[in-house]
Amino acid sequence: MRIWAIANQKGGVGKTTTAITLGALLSLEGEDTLLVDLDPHGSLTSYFGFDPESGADGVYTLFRQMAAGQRPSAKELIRPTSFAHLQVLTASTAMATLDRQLGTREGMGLVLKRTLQSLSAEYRNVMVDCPPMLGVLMVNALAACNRLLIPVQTEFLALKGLDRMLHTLKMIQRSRQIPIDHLIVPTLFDRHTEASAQSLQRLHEHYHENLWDGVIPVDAKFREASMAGLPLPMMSDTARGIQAYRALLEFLLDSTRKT
Amino acid sequence: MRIWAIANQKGGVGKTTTAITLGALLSLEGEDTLLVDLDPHGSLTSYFGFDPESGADGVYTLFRQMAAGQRPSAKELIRPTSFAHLQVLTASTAMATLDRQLGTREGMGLVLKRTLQSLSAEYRNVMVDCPPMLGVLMVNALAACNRLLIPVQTEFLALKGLDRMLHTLKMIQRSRQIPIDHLIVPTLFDRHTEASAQSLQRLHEHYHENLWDGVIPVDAKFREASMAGLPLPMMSDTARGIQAYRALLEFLLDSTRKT
Ligand SMILES: Nc1ncnc2c1ncn2[C@@H]1O[C@H](COP(=O)(O)OP(=O)(O)OP(=O)(O)O)[C@@H](O)[C@H]1O
Ligand SMILES: Nc1ncnc2c1ncn2[C@@H]1O[C@H](COP(=O)(O)OP(=O)(O)OP(=O)(O)O)[C@@H](O)[C@H]1O
Ligand SMILES: [Mg+2]
Ligand SMILES: [Mg+2]
Repeated sequence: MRIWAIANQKGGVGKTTTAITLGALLSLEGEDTLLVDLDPHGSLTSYFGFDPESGADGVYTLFRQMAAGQRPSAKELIRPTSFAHLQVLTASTAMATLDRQLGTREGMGLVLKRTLQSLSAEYRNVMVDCPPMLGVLMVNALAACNRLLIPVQTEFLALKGLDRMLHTLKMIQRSRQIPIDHLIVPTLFDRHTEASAQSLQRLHEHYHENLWDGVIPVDAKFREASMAGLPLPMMSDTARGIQAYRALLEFLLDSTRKT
Repeated sequence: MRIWAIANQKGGVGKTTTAITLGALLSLEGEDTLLVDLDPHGSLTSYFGFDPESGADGVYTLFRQMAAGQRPSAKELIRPTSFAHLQVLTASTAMATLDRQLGTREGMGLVLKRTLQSLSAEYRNVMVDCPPMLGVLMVNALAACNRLLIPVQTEFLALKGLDRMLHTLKMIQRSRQIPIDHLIVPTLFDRHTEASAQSLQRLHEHYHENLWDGVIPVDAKFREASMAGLPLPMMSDTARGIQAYRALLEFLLDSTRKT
């Protein structure tokens, strides 16, 4: 089972868009795919028409199960979407209280890992969307994943923040003693602005080891898709953004095969 | 003293850009202005060349002072920038642990409010930049401010998130029993995409009471300014983005005068 976490402490860099788009592309290939929303703000959850305020059972329930000494089980919590082979484990705003309530308790960093272990027969792929903040939710994603994608907007402020994300990653790897294979994905690339091109060059100079050599371009179709509540791959085959994500997926599947 | 918090749980909507740009415009008028960075990711801090990883004293020190039973004092912590009348209270990545360590302790929501009370003779304006997550840091901003600005990207996913931000605001107002005057500011408006225009229309239909009637347009100059480490008002008088922020500031100063 592929478990890909999509994380970056910087906000608005395309984490949710990446999780949904890659998940949708994989489901269109006929592979059973689960999208997990770990962001209390619930962008992914509301994208598929669920309400993060409703308090309905989802990720938060898993933490409550674990805190009560039970084995976390998602079977009753996973929701279907209107797209074949694509299901969602939803977020709720109550998750914003988890750090305060459970943060220092033993084992709360392994809730998601435990949950996904019992789902390995049912899903080929799991995409985990993270909140833009380091806390128990992001730690869960990093502990559960076998690959980490870091979307980085091709602009200066976001590049400064990348060092911090990589610093966080090193910290987590040291405490969990597991290496996490990561890939930096340049997003929201605007070929008309000089600052975008310069930022991309800097990325290649400073991070080339773990950098995907493509870019995800700015594509207004993503906004249209979110308006329609459809993942963009379900709306268009030819959009520039989709072709870029398809190239990214091929790169990821190729390099996964080698491992 | 004007204390404006700039908050939204959705990431990447222009919070830091709004705090820096409004702060810079006010400092160019000769008014002493303090920028406070409450985001552990430290976008505002690194914009001005400081390092949020360095652990240097800043906002985090205020929380430690309060937790140790002292009155929080920022006098030694505030840093100058290379711009007249503009100073910064910096963030550090250690702030990401505050919810876990201090979240449930009494009074930790009032650290910033207490700190700013002793600075009212020194600054005419305080802009407080918030992290994209509900927690003790955002609660501090809402408790300390006398006005709240909510930047909202003019696109569908961000609109869905606005309800959650307003819901959070109601919750905080109820528990603090203070009304917080808020203004919704449409940002990253792209006049070429249909989805942007439709989102703006929805904003006017559903939120017109607390909505600024202007928009902040997408302007590539903001990316250039962040690359140069300069607030955009220091680089350009005529940029579209600056004219829009100037109109926003006029609106804010006019409506503040009435209160
Ligand atoms: N390639 C793209 N082209 C154009 N718009 C995009 C692209 N990718 C994402 N967007 C838009 O940019 C905004 C931010 O994207 P998204 O919400 O996926 O980021 P995020 O990192 O998940 O944000 P958060 O930090 O709030 O979780 C959204 O409005 C989305 O529609
Ligand atoms: N009006 C604008 N035109 C073009 N780019 C903009 C504009 N406002 C902000 N940006 C760019 O959009 C990105 C997000 O802005 P910013 O970092 O201010 O958002 P934020 O809400 O503070 O994000 P976070 O949630 O991470 O704190 C930045 O790269 C910034 O340069
Ligand atoms: Mg997101
Ligand atoms: Mg910010």
